[in-house]
Amino acid sequence: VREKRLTLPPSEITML
Amino acid sequence: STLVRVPKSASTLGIAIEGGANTRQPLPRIVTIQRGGSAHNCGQLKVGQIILEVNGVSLRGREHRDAARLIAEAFKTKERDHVDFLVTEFNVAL
Repeated sequence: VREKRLTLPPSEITML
Repeated sequence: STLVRVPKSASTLGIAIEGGANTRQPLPRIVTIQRGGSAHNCGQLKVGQIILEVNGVSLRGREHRDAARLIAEAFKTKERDHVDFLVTEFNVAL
């Protein structure tokens, strides 16, 4: 599970 | 989790979010609260909280842009003078 999480990309940040 | 009602007391909501489905942060997390925005004026939202629902609509499974659009539309609509956020301090998403 940990390895899979590390492969996910970071997210962009949106100002609302 | 906590329900926070944010009155539309300023012209902006004033939060920045990161995260969404298929990212390392599967539910949107508040990363900034801008001074003078509606969220800051409300005083109940905090940096680090995870947004689970907006006006009763779940953000689970929504990608970042979709979640951001939902929040923006909730703030923009004239149907309500507030936005309800269901938030949690914990990263429950997975």
